[in-house]
Amino acid sequence: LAFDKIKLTGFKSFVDPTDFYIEPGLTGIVGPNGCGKSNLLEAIRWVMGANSAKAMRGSAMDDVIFAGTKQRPGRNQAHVTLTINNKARLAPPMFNDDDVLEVTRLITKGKGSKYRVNGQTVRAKDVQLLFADASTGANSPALVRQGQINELISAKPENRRRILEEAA
Amino acid sequence: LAFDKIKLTGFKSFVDPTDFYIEPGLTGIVGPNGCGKSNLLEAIRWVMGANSAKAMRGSAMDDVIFAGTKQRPGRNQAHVTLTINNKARLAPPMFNDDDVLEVTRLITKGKGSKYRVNGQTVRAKDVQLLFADASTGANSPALVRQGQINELISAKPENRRRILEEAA
Amino acid sequence: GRTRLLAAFDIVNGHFGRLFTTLFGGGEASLALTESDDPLEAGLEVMVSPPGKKLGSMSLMSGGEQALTATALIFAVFLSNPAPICVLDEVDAPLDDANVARYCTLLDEMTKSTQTKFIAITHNAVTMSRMDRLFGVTMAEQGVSQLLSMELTQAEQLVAAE
Amino acid sequence: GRTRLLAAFDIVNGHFGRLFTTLFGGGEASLALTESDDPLEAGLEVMVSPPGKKLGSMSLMSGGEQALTATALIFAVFLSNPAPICVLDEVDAPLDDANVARYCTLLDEMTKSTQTKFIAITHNAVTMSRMDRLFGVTMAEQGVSQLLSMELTQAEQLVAAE
Ligand SMILES: Nc1ncnc2c1ncn2[C@@H]1O[C@H](COP(=O)(O)OP(=O)(O)OP(=O)(O)O)[C@@H](O)[C@H]1O
Ligand SMILES: Nc1ncnc2c1ncn2[C@@H]1O[C@H](COP(=O)(O)OP(=O)(O)OP(=O)(O)O)[C@@H](O)[C@H]1O
Ligand SMILES: [Mg+2]
Ligand SMILES: [Mg+2]
Repeated sequence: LAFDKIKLTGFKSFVDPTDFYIEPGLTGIVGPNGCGKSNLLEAIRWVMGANSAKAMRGSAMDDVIFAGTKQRPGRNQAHVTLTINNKARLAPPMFNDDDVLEVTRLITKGKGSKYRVNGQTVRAKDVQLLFADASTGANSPALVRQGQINELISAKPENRRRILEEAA
Repeated sequence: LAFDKIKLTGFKSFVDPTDFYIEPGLTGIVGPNGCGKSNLLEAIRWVMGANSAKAMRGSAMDDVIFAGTKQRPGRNQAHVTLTINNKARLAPPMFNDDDVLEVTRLITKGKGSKYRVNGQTVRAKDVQLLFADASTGANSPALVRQGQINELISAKPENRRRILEEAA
Repeated sequence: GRTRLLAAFDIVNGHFGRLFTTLFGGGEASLALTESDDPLEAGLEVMVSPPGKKLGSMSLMSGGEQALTATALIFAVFLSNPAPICVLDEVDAPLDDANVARYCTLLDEMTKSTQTKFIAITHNAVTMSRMDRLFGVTMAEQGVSQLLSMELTQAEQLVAAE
Repeated sequence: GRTRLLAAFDIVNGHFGRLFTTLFGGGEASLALTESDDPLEAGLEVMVSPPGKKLGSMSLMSGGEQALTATALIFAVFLSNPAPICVLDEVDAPLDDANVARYCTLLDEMTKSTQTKFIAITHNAVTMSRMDRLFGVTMAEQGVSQLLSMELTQAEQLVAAE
């Protein structure tokens, strides 16, 4: 599988629909403190089925919905769509007939998240399995959150061992 | 009290006697990773009576003694001397007759630390009180260790409140 | 004990609000003692509103915003009882250049309002350029540190890529 | 479960030793499972010997050395089972320029040996100059993020002090 594009709408500070094309090689993301760079990484983990609001710096999952600013009202929904190239046909059977897979997660205030793959409603578990089979997912060790290096350094040896379980 | 100079001998990577003159205003300390910058701050906290080896990245206080390199043998002792300007006569009575106070901490492998002020042997407690009275000391909030900002951010609210107790 | 903690809280909170606005170039913030009737058991909460953004807890801020807020808190405690020496070990690491510039300006102001000597350990080029003097630490001999007085250009070479 | 963990350990340890030496430009390091006869309850210890320095535990290293070592460990786990996407959020923050340069060289090598797309969030000028492309995130409207494709000079202006 290859990830080609991610589209964010109403997700944290990305209130207006934003397309981020993910190209091969090394892509750098820069900008001042607080402008939204880490929010992009959180959107990737979120659409893959991240289920810990705390790991997204919130106290509840609704905290990922654009909360409004002094000039703009908050939103009631947030959705993120990940576009996957499946030409290699490595997806799980239930999704493996298409060249392109669009995985969407939509959250509505007070009503939780819904998931769709190419328009078809699926369970969170189906989405998590899709990404797990592709050696990725919300808890992939390749997604290094800000401060995670420090957590690894100060982790107790028993907790540090858990990083091996992602490789096993 | 004003701190004028610190001299390190055999302290961590500062094996050869090193004088660091502390001047007014802003002094910057630079250098590559692992060259010894944080060791300098630890020497300041150590001579003021720091008693937690763990807060100095060691498992025992003997870990501050120069451990040797591939070309140089390790040492048996480390000592740090802090030179204090006491013209304002703000030191505790037992030390308050001199313009200049030299506070030395000496550690000997397997034998613990000794403290001297202007040549006279004193207890660790006397040194800690001297610095506490001067609004400083090994646990002064003004001595911000590498990573301490992160600790403050991720601290539980009850632990974060302790920073106020330094001000009280 | 309790009266002293509340009195210290007020003084620190006063400094904190002012320092936050200085470091962020705007916005406001305040401290709160919570979750306990006994201030000696209470938690210290930090409520922040960076310029143009809504009021929220410090935990929702970006990494750099959190670091700058924690720095304002440490300096607020410091100003309530200034020490003769203040050492800051890589406090500027997560800050962008605009925030580093305001942090250095604040250090300048504190040298004028206190007798404190400041030592900043840094990898940041902006901070280096704002210091009154620089010392470089090198390991010309592997594993052995040496301390050397340096000019800005020498220091830049010391930390530049090989 | 136990056999798989031990097999994974060997693979990761092999990558780790090599990556450590690459990132540090020398020296050696290895992992160890300790404190328990059952590997499912064991701790993961990291023994390191940076160039010219004695063997010791990771906890005695400098802040930057620890970060570089942890980065080698994360990449070792990654290489044992490469993901289609790898995002690194400010992993280079505590590194000096020489270490950042080696980190970027390693990223280059990994783009050649894997199909992985890499995204590095960074404030570091050296890292920015080593990327294949740059995106800037701005908040022209307060509190609202925008994503824009950028050239290096534009990106440098975006993060420069005001
Ligand atoms: N639900 C939300 N609605 C609106 N804005 C939000 C929401 N959640 C977070 N934000 C905003 O997003 C900003 C944080 O963005 P982010 O953490 O991505 O910054 P960053 O670019 O990574 O900064 P740094 O360089 O400091 O790490 C915060 O200032 C916060 O105001
Ligand atoms: N007892 C000791 N004897 C000899 N060397 C020691 C001893 N304790 C620590 N060191 C060395 O000191 C080095 C760490 O120095 P320090 O933490 O001051 O680095 P630093 O300049 O702060 O680096 P960074 O920029 O990465 O934070 C380590 O590499 C370690 O080898
Ligand atoms: Mg961030
Ligand atoms: Mg350091």
